[in-house]
This record gives sequence, structure tokens and C-alpha cells, in this order.
Amino acid sequence: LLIRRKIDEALLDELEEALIAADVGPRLALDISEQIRQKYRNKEIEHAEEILDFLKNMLAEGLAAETEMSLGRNPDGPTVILLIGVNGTGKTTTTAKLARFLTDQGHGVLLAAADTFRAAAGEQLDIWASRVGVDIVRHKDGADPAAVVFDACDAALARKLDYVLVDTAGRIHTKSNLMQQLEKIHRVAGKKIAGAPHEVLLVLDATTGQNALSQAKLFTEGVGVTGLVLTKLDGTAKGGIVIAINREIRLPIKFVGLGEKETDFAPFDPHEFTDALFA
Amino acid sequence: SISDKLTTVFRTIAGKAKITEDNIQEAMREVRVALLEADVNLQVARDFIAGVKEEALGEKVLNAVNPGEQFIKIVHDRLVELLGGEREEIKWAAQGPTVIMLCGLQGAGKTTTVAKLASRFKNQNRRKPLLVAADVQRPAAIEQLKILGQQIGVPVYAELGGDPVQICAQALEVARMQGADTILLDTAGRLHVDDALMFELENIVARTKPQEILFVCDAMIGQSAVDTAAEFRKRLPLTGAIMTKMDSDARGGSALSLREVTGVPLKFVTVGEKLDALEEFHPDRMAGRILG
Ligand SMILES: Nc1nc2c(ncn2[C@@H]2O[C@H](COP(=O)(O)OP(=O)(O)OP(=O)(O)O)[C@@H](O)[C@H]2O)c(=O)[nH]1
Ligand SMILES: Nc1nc2c(ncn2[C@@H]2O[C@H](COP(=O)(O)OP(=O)(O)OP(=O)(O)O)[C@@H](O)[C@H]2O)c(=O)[nH]1
Ligand SMILES: [Mg+2]
Ligand SMILES: [Mg+2]
Repeated sequence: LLIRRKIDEALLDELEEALIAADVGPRLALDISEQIRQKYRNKEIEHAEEILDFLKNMLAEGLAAETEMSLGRNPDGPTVILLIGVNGTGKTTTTAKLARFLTDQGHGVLLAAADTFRAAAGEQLDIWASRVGVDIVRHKDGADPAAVVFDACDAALARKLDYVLVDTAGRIHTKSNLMQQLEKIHRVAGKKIAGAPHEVLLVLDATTGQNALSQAKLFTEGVGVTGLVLTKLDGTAKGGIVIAINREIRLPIKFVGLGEKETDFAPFDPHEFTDALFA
Repeated sequence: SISDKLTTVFRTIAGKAKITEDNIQEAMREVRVALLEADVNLQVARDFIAGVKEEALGEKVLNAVNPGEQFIKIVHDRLVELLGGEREEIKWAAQGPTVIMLCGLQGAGKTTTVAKLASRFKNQNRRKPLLVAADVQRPAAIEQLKILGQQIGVPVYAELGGDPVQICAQALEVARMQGADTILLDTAGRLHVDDALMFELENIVARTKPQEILFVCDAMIGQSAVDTAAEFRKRLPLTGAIMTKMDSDARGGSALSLREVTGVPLKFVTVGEKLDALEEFHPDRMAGRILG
């Protein structure tokens, strides 16, 4: 009995370290390993060999619970989706991937180039629009992003399209003027199309560490987030920070980015994700 | 904050400070958590804590009026020492042009940073830079660098399509013709586990023999910073690193991991999207930021 107990203490330490290495964070990693220890003591877990599977399941269920995995949908017209996030996380590329995903399903999609600030942002999205084969609304550099969104919604209504995907400029979540700009985009969309935006996706880089918590909190406070996209999961980072986010705010993870091509994109699968976490 | 936590650790019910083996251990645990929450890599944090343990059990803490404060000072000073050392500037070539290559993961801030460097070298170091757009893969990457080059008055060498290795090699010739003495290579973002693309970087290095190979790292990167940096260091003779997006509230613990794992110094940090948002790296400021 003593030997068996010794094995799982070492195993529990290993699991805690794996969680930390996956960016779950030290306090939550300890919490989780404590939970597992309790379950083992209460005989909810019978054998040491079952611990890993139990843990994976527990985490997957946590991510799947309350998860509305499908995209928000407007029953009365174009569905407006905002893509937001910190600089360089993959918003523009994700906009293209989402456009491809939706057109593959037979939907009509329009892109709104609402990053009117960064060098060649409009050109970048323009190239993606032609690659994916969808319309795009662009204004001059320095134009008001909200005006781009307004025009894009108009165009989508006129052309009877199903989705407007709004690519916004990267921004640091602690900069209140930039968060206000985002809030204005949100408001203007809502004025143009009832209920818009019907989905606000926070694009998170899977390599991000504990700062993702601050990002999730402030973007949610600033403009409201309805779902996450976790990009760059094709690297070695596990993206475990979403488990920490999940404990604090219920933000369903809707999609994952798996590379730089427009097809490197998939709906989020909680069990696949937790399997990879301990791989 | 960590200082508050440590003050609590060393305080007794009577409000007076007391040192025991136990609360030293507890203090170490608190520091470890602070480092991990700041995104310092697990192994690096462990080694770091082991490194301060001896000093923590020594005279300074044991005889201190405020041991919590003294403890923090030991940790802080040790961090500064590990992060800093001598301030290293760019290794300018003694003769001929200086080649500086930027590399790193996707979206780290390379293109924006390479333009900031060009602007600094032109205005502060009186250099005559040439920017080289060696990212032929990302949509409008060349356009992005051209626009930035225009904004700072620095020429950009680019070829539409073509091979990054050839482009960089050709850039040396172009620089010679233009009389440019500083050649800055902007490369495409890539994964450290992408063998073909890492090999491409090795080839660029072989053809252009850069004086500086700078690893560009996002301040918000987490635990995977160690694997990433180690692989880049394994394949390339890195000479320095640049940490970007330090205008965010990311603690930047990867700075310590970077230094410990690659041995290269952090030469600059970037603090915003504008082209003048480039600063020298200050180890003491970074230490304070990591400790929160
Ligand atoms: N490996 C990998 N790279 C990705 C992924 N998603 C995006 N990228 C790359 O990350 C880099 C940044 O992508 P962008 O789409 O420009 O990111 P962004 O968030 O729009 O950037 P800003 O608008 O400047 O804030 C590009 O090199 C993309 O190809 C992914 O899932 N995997
Ligand atoms: N706030 C802030 N944004 C930055 C900083 N450095 C770069 N950025 C932004 O980060 C985003 C990505 O920058 P890029 O220069 O395109 O990154 P990159 O490494 O060249 O990207 P790839 O070529 O796709 O790998 C852009 O939105 C930049 O404006 C910084 O120090 N602070
Ligand atoms: Mg973008
Ligand atoms: Mg670039």
C-alpha cells in the first residue's frame, strides 16, 4: 500500500509540472493536482494508472461545459463577427481561415478591413480575400475603422451575404483609447445590423503565458467577448492558459489555428486538446 | 505583491520578524510562484531559487531588521545580475558593412523592430542602413517593410517571389553599390520545429555572415520560450535578443529564460507600435517587472 501511495505522489508532482509547462499557471496547477489527490484518497480514482485519464477527462469536461461551440448566428440577416486581440496573435490570418471555413459550408462571406492603422494591413487582408474568393470592404489608410464596419454591413445587406468578418487592428488591452475604439466599432455594427456583432472572437496566441488572463479579462470588460480562437497550436506551446481563463471567465473556445494556410483551421475539440496537453 | 507576501511570511503573531528554516522555505515558494506567474520557465525558476537559497540562509537575512525586505533584495539583485552583466551594443564590423539578421516566431514583431533599428542606426549612430525584405511568404510582408522604410527614409531591397537566401545574398551586393554600411535582414516568422525553415536561416547565415543574429521574442510568451530559444540557439549562433511589446502588462519572465538558455544578452526592448518605440534593455527595470 505504501509503495502504491509513493508512486502516485511522484505522479502527481509530474502532472503538476506538466500543467505548469503547458502554461496552466502555478496556482491552478497546484489546485488541480490537489483535486486529483483528493479524488484518489476518496477512491473516486481506483488505480494510479487511471490518474492521467481521469485528469484529462476532468479538464476536457471543464472546457466543454457551458461551451457553445457553434458560431453566433443572426436569423434575420448577415451575421457580424468581430476578430479582436493583441498585436500579432493571428487575427488577419484567422479572418481568412474563418472565411474559408464558412464558404466551404456554402455561405456568402464579406471581409471588413477594419485595421486602417498598421502598415500594409489592408493589403494583407486583400490578398487573403482574393485567395479565399470573397469580397472585401476597405477604406484608405488612417480611415475610421468604425466607418469601414458600417460600409461593410451595408454591402453585406445589399449583396444578401451571410457573414461579415471584421478584422481589427492588434491592440494592447491596457490601452484605454484603443479599447474605446473597439467599443465604438462594436456600437456602430449594432446600429447598422440588429444584434451585431453576433460574435466577438478573441484571438489568442497559444504561446502566450499568464498574460492571456489579463487579455481575456480586459477585452471582455472592454467590449465583451463571446468566444476564443487559439492560434499557433502547430508549435510546441500547449495553450494551457485557456484552462486558467476557463476557471475565471466562461469563454468557449470555438476554433484553433494550426498553421499559416487558410485551411489550417479547425473547430475546437476539448478531448483532443487535453490529450495534446500531456503528450 | 511579492514584497507584501514576504513580509507576511516572516512576521509572527506579535508582529515582530522571525527567521526559521521553515519560513525561508515558505519565502522561496512564494518567490517561485511569483516567477512562474511572470512566465519564467519552471526549470529556470527552480535553478534560480536554488541559487539564492544559500544567500537567503546567510547572515544578511538572519540578522536583518526586515528579513522579508532583505530577502527580496537578494532575489532582485540576483535577477539583475543574471539578466544584465555588461550592456552590449551592436557588434559593428571593424571594416566593411555590418549585417544584422532578425529571426523569431510568427508575429513576434520582427518587421516592425527591424525598421525601428534601421531608424535608430541612421539617426543615432550615423549609419547608412539598407533594409532587406526576406519574407516572401507572408501576404504583403514586402509591402509592409517598404511602407515602414518610406516612413523612416531608409531604402528597402526586395524581390518579388524568389528565395530568401538569394535575396539576402543579393542584398550584400546592392548595399555595396548603394554605399550602405548596415544591412538589416527581416526574415519570415517560423516555428523552431520547422526543420526546412530553420535550415533556411542557417543558409542565410552561411551566405551573409551576419555580425549580429538577433532573436526577437514577444514579452507575453510563456513556458515554451525555453524550447523555442534553445532550438534557435542550437541552430544559429545568436548574438542577442530583443523583447517586444513591453508596453503591455506582460511580466516578461521569458527574458530570464532566454538569457539562461541561450546565454545571449537582451540588447533592446520595444515598447509600442510607433517606429521610435525602441529602448535599450535595463536589467534592473526588467527584474522589478518580473517580480511584480
Ligand atoms: N504557425 C502558425 N502561424 C500563424 C497562425 N496564425 C497566424 N500565424 C502567423 O502569425 C503571423 C501573424 O499573423 P497575423 O494574421 O498578421 O496576426 P494579426 O493578429 O492580424 O497581427 P496584427 O494585425 O499586426 O495585430 C503571420 O506570420 C501568420 O502567418 C497559426 O495558427 N500557426
Ligand atoms: N504594442 C506593441 N505592438 C508591437 C510591438 N512590436 C510590434 N508590434 C506589433 O505587433 C504586430 C506584429 O508585428 P510584425 O512586425 O508584423 O511581426 P513579425 O514578427 O514581423 O510577424 P511575422 O513576419 O508574421 O512573423 C504588429 O501589429 C506590430 O505593430 C511593440 O513593441 N508594442
Ligand atoms: Mg492583422
Ligand atoms: Mg514580419
